[in-house]
Amino acid sequence: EQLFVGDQVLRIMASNEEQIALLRALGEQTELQVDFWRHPASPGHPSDLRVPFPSLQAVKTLLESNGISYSIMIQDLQKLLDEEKKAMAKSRRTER
Amino acid sequence: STSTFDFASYHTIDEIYDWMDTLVADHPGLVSKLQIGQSYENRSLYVLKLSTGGSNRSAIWLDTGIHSREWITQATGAWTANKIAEEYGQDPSVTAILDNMDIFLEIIANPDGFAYTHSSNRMWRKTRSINAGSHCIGVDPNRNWEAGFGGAGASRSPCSETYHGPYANSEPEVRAIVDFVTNHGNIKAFISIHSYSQLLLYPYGYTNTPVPDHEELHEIAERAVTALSSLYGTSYEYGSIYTTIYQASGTTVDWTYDQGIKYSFTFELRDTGRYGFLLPASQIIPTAQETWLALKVIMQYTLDHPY
Repeated sequence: EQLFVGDQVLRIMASNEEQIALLRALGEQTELQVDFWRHPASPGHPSDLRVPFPSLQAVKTLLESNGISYSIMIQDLQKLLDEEKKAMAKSRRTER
Repeated sequence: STSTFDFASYHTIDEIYDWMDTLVADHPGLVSKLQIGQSYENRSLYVLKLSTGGSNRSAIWLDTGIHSREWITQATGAWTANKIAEEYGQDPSVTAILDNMDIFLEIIANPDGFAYTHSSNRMWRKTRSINAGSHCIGVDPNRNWEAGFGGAGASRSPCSETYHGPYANSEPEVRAIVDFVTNHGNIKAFISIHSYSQLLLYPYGYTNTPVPDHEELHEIAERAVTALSSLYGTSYEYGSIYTTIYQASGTTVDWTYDQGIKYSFTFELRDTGRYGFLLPASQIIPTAQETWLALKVIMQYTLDHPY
């Protein structure tokens, strides 16, 4: 089972086409293993990027050095996944 | 009985497939289950047919879960199938639609990916086909259709989440729908349901050229979104795929529109990014309820405006 401990989802707001292109290029860098949950569309539209824990520093540095603003949408993905799994198990145990 | 199925919870493929049989058993004169093909890993591709009879009636198609990790969509699909079955004979609009048209609903359009999200990788989006010459698995089934296939807005890299695949319809999950739609020949509305970001979109995605029916589709989308928002105030944007989000080639509804299915739409359900694909189960029913209002607008319009 793939675990996502420490992975974050970043909400990124590109302000121009150049930054959009940069984000798209970021998505193509296979070694970073990032995953766009919401792809970069146009300036002013948010995009959401899941970043594996080992790539976090590199991605954040790249965003900051290019003046691309972002916030952390999901702090630790695995925590949410664990909650979801727990809710499913609980639901299955409940007699209906 | 369907009354023991918890629509407010997420379920595995086996649970959903078992429930489909109980839905059929509970509504024997209305609901039937068709197998339209098999997935890459040989799972059955099932479609629920809701029909009051007649041969080759015009029809409405709904599918959910073509991107497997978008769990809110499969959950909404199950709720919707049950809702349609229960409302026939009760709700005048649903009754009129089903008295004249059939509804086909594919709840798990990407079963291999869905099973994989439960067993190995909750974030899996694509199919599970092996790509020759690459260690990366899967094709994006919403880039694999014969509509601007391989153009901008799809990736040629098998490692990308938007990999278009080696050729159009390479994925059996896509091919099965293509064959079904083509053989049926009388599908008048096609609605493909995704999540997230709260959008109602219509063709095209592969080009910024507006479709000939742009104005009509825009007006239907506006009405549908107004109905959807009336329940909980959920905010939706609407427009063509290209102008509202981004260029995307080889998408489902671009192909269906080009096949002559005028009322082709694609949804992006809740949310706008607080949880993304991990939308809590407590939001399944509100999401399905509001989506239902929009679906009814599109279905009713399809009935009232034959072509």
